[in-house]
Formats: sequence, structure tokens, C-alpha cells
Amino acid sequence: TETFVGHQVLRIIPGNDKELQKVQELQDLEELQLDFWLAPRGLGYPVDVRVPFPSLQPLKAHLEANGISYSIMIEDVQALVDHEQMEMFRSSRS
Amino acid sequence: PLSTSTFDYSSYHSLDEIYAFMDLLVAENPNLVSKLEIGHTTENRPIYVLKFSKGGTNRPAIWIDTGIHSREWVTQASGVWFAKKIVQDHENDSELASILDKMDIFLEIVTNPDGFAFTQTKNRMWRKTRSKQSGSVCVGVDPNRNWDAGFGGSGASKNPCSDTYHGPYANSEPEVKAIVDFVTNHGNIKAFISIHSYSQLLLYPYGYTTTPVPDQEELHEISEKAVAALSSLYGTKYKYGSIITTIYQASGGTIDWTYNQGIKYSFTFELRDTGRYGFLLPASQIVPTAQETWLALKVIMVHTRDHPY
Repeated sequence: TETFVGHQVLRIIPGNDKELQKVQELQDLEELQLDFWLAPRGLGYPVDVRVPFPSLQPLKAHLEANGISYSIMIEDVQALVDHEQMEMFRSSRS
Repeated sequence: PLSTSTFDYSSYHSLDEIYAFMDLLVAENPNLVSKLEIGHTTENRPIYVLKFSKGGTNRPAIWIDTGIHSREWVTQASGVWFAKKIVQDHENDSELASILDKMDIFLEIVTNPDGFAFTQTKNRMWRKTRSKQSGSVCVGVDPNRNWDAGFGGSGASKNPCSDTYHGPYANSEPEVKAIVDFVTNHGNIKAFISIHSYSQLLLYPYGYTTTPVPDQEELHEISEKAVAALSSLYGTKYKYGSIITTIYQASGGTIDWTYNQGIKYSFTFELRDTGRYGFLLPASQIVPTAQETWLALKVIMVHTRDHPY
């Protein structure tokens, strides 16, 4: 089973064309194993990406180095998944 | 659950539980609901559609599907709620009653059963189908890029490892082909609504081209009314427009194909939320999401009923 321990979902909002291009280029970096929940679509529109733990610091460093602002949409993906599973189990039992 | 009255609509359920729910619904309402098997998935799971009908033969119909992207769990859960809602209200809600007097409703709750089962057992974030791709270690095709409308265009990926991989050819996925065959053979579908999450959007064709559809003005007006109805319940804010102008170019998408088949009232929803939980929407939001979406669906269905073509 795939686990998401240490994964975060980041929200990136490209503010100009250069930032947008940088974010779009991230889609081609397969080694980062990024999971785009919301793909890039234009300036000012959010890009949501689930980032595995090993790629977190490199990606954040890359974004910061390029002046691309981001926020943490989900700090602990696994915690949400675990909670969801528990709720399903509880409902199933009741 | 022993009946659909004791089923927990405010919880996420497994594939087996949803299939059992369908059987219960049919058993409880044999004069209104039937279950059709329209095909089998790559992993040989049956693909089921619920038909809501007061009779007649090959009546004009409305199609609603949920769960084509398997990780968008609020959509399958909403589909279950819609099924129960139709049964509950088909006599006492005058709008729904009059819709069903003239039209049938087809509801495919789990449009991607293999993907859904995979999200329950192996990978909660799985989106695509589970077909094996020749020459690649990667699995699956994006079922919303596999339709024969701008297939293979730049709004989809040629990379089998991508989540927007279009597949080796249009309708390569049995989940997609099953719907294509059903719609083609039925020949009288008048509205087609495919439900996704998340982003809180109501979209109409096209996604594969910037050329506006001929019915753009009408679809935009319907969208405006549908979104207003949706928002009236809990204040949930939606945007609306064509796929390509509202989000991005998407080639080989479902409702582009259905529109090109002549199904004028073709829409896609992106349900809650806008980015607090995304695909991991808490189960407590299932019922409110389904309730508000139903109001928008009724606007579309009423318009379809009142504007035969």
C-alpha cells in the first residue's frame, strides 16, 4: 500500500510568466514524483501539488530561489488519509 | 445496511458497499429503478448504471456520471446520495416528478471501478484506469483524455506515466468504450453531466479547442442559473464557463465528445472544495456537497425537459 508519510500538498500561485514557466517545467521532472492535484493553468491561478517527503526540501528551495511564493495546503497528507480510513471503519462497524 | 434508509450517506464506502447499495435500491423500488451492466473493466469488474424510469421505451434521457477519476471520492459519494434522492423525491417533488414523466435518468456512480478499488486498497491518490500499457512499466490511462474529441492533442500527455496520459487510441479504455457504446446505442440522451472534484466549477465544452460551441450562449445562461441555485443552499461559490477558458486545454475529454455527438446539454462539475482539503474532503461535507449539487443538476434537468430538441 502506498503511504504518504511526510508528504505535503503545496499551493503555488505563479505571479508572472517566468514563474509560470518554472512551475510548468516541474511537471517534466519525473524524479521528483510530484502529483499535481491542480495543474498549472495561468497567472494568478493556484497550482496544487502533492510532494513526497524526499522532494520537499529540494522543491521548496527551488521555489524560494526563484522567488515563487507558495503555501502549505496540507501539512500532513498521511494524517488526513488515516483519519479518513478511521471514519470509514467506524461507519462500517456502526 | 439492511435498507437504503439505514445506509450512511455521510460516510465514504467501498466498491462492494456501493454495489450492494445499488442492489438494495433496485430491490426497494423495482417500479422505478433498474440496474444495467454496460461493460467490464480491464480487471473484469462489472460496470453498472442505474436507470430511473417511469416507463416508456427509449425515452429522451439524462446521463449523470460520478467517479470517472477514482480519487475524487466526494463524487461517488454524491452519486450514491443522488440515487437515493431521486427515489425519495420522484413523487413528492413536482419538478423531479415532471422530469421523470417525460425522461429517464441514467446514473453511473462508479465510472472507474478498477481505479476506485485501487484507491481503497493500494493508493488513495490513484486517478486513472488500471490498464497495462505496452512498453511501459506505468499503468493506466486518464479516462477524461481518452475520448474521441481532439484525442491526442496538446491538452493530454503522450507519456504513459503521466496522470493525463491519453492512452494508445481513443476509447482504448473499456470504461470509456462502455459509455460510448451505451450513448451511441441509446441514441436519445439529451443531457450529459460528468462529475469531478475539486475546484467548485461548472464547465461546458470545449476543452480541446478555443472555438466556442454553437450553443455557448445558452449553456452559459444555464450555468449561471445552475450555479445560483447551488449557491443558494450554503453559499458555496462556483465559477463557470467553457473548459478551455476557465481552466486549461484538455484534449480527448468526455463532454467534448458527448457535445459533438449532438448532446447539447453537456456539462462537467468540479465539486468541493477550492483547496483546503482537495481530494481528501472530510466525509462530513459529503451530504452538503451532494445537496447543493443536486439543486444545480435540477436546473439543468428542468431546462432539458423544457427545451426538447
